[in-house]
Amino acid sequence: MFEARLNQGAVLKKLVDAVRDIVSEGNFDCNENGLALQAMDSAHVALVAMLLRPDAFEPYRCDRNMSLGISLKSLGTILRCASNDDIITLRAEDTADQLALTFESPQSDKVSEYVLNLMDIDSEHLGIPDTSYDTVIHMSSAEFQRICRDLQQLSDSVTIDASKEGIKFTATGQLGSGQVMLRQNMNVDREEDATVIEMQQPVQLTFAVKYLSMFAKTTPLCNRVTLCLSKDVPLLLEYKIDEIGYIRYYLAPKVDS
Amino acid sequence: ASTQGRLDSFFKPS
Repeated sequence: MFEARLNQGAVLKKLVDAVRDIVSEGNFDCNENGLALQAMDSAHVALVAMLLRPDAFEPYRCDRNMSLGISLKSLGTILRCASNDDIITLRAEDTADQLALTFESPQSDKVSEYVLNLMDIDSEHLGIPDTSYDTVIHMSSAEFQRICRDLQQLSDSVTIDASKEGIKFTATGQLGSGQVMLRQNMNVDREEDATVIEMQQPVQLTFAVKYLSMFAKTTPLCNRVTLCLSKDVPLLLEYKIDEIGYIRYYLAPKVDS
Repeated sequence: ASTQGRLDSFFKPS
């Protein structure tokens, strides 16, 4: 039996909204570490890894490890039936081919029940090596989203260049080019607007900006984002969900041909 | 010119 009651139901709604354009389906692993999803996009360019820890839920019950094959589109459709302040409970029997979802209003005066048919999904779990990154940037997630949105107008690629000058985002296309330079700044009115750069060594990588923009749809979940860059390895973009979990995105860089 | 890399060359099935 798996049962998990999430007081902040909006977290699950935003989480599914954030990833459903990147991955259409995936196996949600339920075990003593919490509720986790690891899935690649169909082009094998981007990977989503998310975790909601057991303490995100009250209660969290998982009698044995389970893997729930879920269509993110279908789950998103059902979650749209929940209000933002609803408490969401997920429930599945050990051998079930369905996931039951209960949406409960804060005063328990409205209770809705939905059932999602599960899928058999053949997916491999990938090992992600621990990496010591050349440059790590902590910044406002809204600012990151803005930069992606602006530069996407110019090109389908964005080059991120970390040097002692700061972090430069550049896009060059047919109409011209654009660049945004971010410098370390901790002297800000709101802590979430600070830009903190931890640079071991300079690094320059180019990425498909459409993926960066899709990752940036996670902005409503977290006002901070961390970018981790190393030469010739995938970008790691991390959004922490309060103290209860995270969404991490990995993106393969473009390579000179 | 650049081509899009794939994650398969970085992450292996565990």
